[in-house]
Amino acid sequence: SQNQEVKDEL
Amino acid sequence: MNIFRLVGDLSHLLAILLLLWKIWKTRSCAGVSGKSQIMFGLVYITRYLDLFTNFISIYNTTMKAIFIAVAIATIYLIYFKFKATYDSNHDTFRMEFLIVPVGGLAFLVNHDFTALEILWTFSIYLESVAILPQLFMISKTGEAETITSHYLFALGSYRALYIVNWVYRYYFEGFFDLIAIVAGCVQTILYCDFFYLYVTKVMHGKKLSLPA
Repeated sequence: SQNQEVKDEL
Repeated sequence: MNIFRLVGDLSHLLAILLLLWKIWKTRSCAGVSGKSQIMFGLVYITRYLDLFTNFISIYNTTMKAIFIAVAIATIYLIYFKFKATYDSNHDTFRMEFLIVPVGGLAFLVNHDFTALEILWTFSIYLESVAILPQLFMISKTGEAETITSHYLFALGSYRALYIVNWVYRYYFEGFFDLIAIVAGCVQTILYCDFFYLYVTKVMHGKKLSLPA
């Protein structure tokens, strides 16, 4: 999902 | 991972290590806002709770752990080890003026109404304004030490590079996260005035001082 993807950023 | 993101992360790492090193080396935290550092500590702790729930990569885990550890070490140096040098008279920004509205906004505008997601959103919003006590302190004293200026420049560059990273990711991966992008832009805008002073003064070998 979109949320999960952003979590790879710091 | 694209180059803008990587250089942004390294710039972020450089910034926080630079500040820690400066305080340690000079045995003084004069001119450093403890309140900004407390809020950055809060940012890392509330954002990286997923260290316990999600594994993304060694890189991701290592950086998160370093950010949390360095933030706590910096706060410890300011409020305990070198407390005598802490310039609390000039660090008068009220943290609750930022934390309370940011907390309210995180409850209202988020991707998902779950504890972890709200805390993540809170950390994104808080990070965008956490530097304000530091900038306020500089405006009060009218100057900043050169290393403090380098710290701010590296920290501001990190968010500016993240914006380029988001543009890249939008075009090449179709990815975007509106909350992160808006907060990141707000955060970067707050640095613009400082960037101008940095380029016109510090890069020419002068100390950063504000026009009277």
